[in-house]
Amino acid sequence: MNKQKKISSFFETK
Amino acid sequence: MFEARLVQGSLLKKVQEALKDIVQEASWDCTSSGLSLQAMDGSHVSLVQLTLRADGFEKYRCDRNLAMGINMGSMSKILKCAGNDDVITLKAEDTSDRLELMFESPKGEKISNYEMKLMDLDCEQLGIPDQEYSCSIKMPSHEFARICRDLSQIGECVVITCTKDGVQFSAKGDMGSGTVKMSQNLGAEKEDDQVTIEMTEPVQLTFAIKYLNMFTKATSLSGSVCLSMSNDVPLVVEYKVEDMGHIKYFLAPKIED
Repeated sequence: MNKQKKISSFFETK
Repeated sequence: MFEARLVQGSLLKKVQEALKDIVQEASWDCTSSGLSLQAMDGSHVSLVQLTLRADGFEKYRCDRNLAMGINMGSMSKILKCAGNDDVITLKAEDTSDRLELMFESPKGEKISNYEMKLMDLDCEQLGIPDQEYSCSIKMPSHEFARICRDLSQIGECVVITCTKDGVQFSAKGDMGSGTVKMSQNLGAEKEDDQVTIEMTEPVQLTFAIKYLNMFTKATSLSGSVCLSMSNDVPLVVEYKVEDMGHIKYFLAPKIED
């Protein structure tokens, strides 16, 4: 089963 | 004082159409170098980044950096009041809580003025690193829109596979499956009709099609679209906004648990 990742898990918060 | 005058006002109308389904509220950041916006969709699966450079406007003035909190639904309603051939001017005082929008018909016989309330937004901003991608695919934007629309009838997810032979989009669902393959085509007469693939290593990623379909609202902005992919990182779908900037959509992949 594929799980949808959140975009924020790839980029750091400024 | 912030003031930006765009003779080709239809560009701003198209940009707004390309953003409004994904983002409900966004901070439009105005600096001396131009207008920019970064916002995530409500589920934080995708992110959109807009850049409109100051030199793309006929007149541009920004004395102090401004972050204008805008309700995108309101902005759409007001921009729909502008004709496609109208010149659009945006204006805001440094401390104002309102954005003024002026629409001038090409011959100047009709001038409409609207004011929109701005909002206080506390937006989380993400740092997007400049990175090299394993695959970059440039293709006609209408073909990409068509593929996303067609495959969304088949399933909720699309698997994008890029190899040196081409790029393949596939979807599976209860009723069956579908696959569309695009091969490199450098012989097309118009540059926008070309399909070009630059690849350093093959990539295969799975995405929710509904987001890709929302991104294709930007199709009218540009004849071509660029998809950039590396394994296990977000896809970038980029549309140029004439020679003044771009809209980039980032979409997080679905990854096996």
